[in-house]
Amino acid sequence: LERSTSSFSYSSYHTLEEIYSWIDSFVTEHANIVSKIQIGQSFENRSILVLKFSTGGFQRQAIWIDTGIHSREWITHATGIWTADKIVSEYGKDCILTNILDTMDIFLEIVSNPDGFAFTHSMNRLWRKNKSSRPGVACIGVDLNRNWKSGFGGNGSNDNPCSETYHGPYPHSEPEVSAIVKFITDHRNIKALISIHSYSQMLMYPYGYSLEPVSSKEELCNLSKSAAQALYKVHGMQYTYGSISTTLYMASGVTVDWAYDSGIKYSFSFELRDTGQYGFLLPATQIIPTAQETWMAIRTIMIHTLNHPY
Amino acid sequence: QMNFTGDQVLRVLAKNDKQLSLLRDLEGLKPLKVDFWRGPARPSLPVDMRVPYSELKDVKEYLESHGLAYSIMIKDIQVLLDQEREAMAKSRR
Repeated sequence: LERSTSSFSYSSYHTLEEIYSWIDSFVTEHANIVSKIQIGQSFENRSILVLKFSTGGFQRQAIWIDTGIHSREWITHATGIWTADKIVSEYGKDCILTNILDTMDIFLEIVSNPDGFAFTHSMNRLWRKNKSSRPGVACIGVDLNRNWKSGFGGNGSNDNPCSETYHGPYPHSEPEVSAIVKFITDHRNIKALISIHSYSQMLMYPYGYSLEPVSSKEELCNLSKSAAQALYKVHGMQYTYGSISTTLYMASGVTVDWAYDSGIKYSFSFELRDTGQYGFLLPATQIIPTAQETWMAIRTIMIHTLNHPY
Repeated sequence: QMNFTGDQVLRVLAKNDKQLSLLRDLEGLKPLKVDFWRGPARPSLPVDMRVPYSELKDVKEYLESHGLAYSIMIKDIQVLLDQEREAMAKSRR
């Protein structure tokens, strides 16, 4: 196992053990600004870890970022790891990020679905859901991005346990989802939520469960546009943006709808780059370019959140 | 590790909503056989689906018989997965 982050390759894919070992080294090496919080246990009792980036204060306004909720989308975990390193390396250098961290905290959950992720390394590279099972139910796993309360069980989710978009028996039934719900609800001061998925090359905001526009639609649309433009400038990747239901399709019980309905106005979901060749199986050579462009969009959303308190 | 040798990912471009619903029907016709990577959304967006080797002939016939234009985005998934594993091992070395 690596003993320090200096030998960790940010342009490679890693196993769960390697990522968790990296997290421990990363927190040790940057203890002045990063700490590790365990927010729960997965269905198979793996730790669910969140990195907290903070320069002090108590219960500051904060930004939540999660990657890896669909386990086979390895590019999102890799983007999360790179983003963590970017935050600590840019603090004190990039004045925008420095302003953000001098005022707000950032929470980053890199492996939101540890059981599914471990399973993609051990048995099935194309596994998407978590690994929960229930007596009498033949198929395993719930789509953790259909298990959230808002719009639960609606269009764009499936009540068949064998489907890839199975929403689960009831809202927040999955420990991986309920851990985030509890953490965010207890915190009470999360002002932006960014959930990173792959792939379609889109930046989207609520709702997925309804075609009705959210009350902040205009602001979210404009912010998406700015973020997509910032992303485009890095490597020329053109993103589409809009609400989930009007840009992509109806999808009920998704993270960002719950976040918005829970009072987190700046709620966004990324679907990372689609080169038309690999789907979510992006080669490792594309990890850093993907992370670089995504960072500029995340940064745009974060500074907007800082400058528009609510 | 499950082996996906011969599985392909087809990228389908539906011209209209009717063709989109034909793709949705396919999921029902081939339960657990078609794995949508990009699900049927709207005509302007591609639909990507992984089809196991054993189902390829049927699925391609279904697409062609309904005039659904498709291309092979990934010719053999296992080749990509093997490259991914090799890249990880190389990085570790």
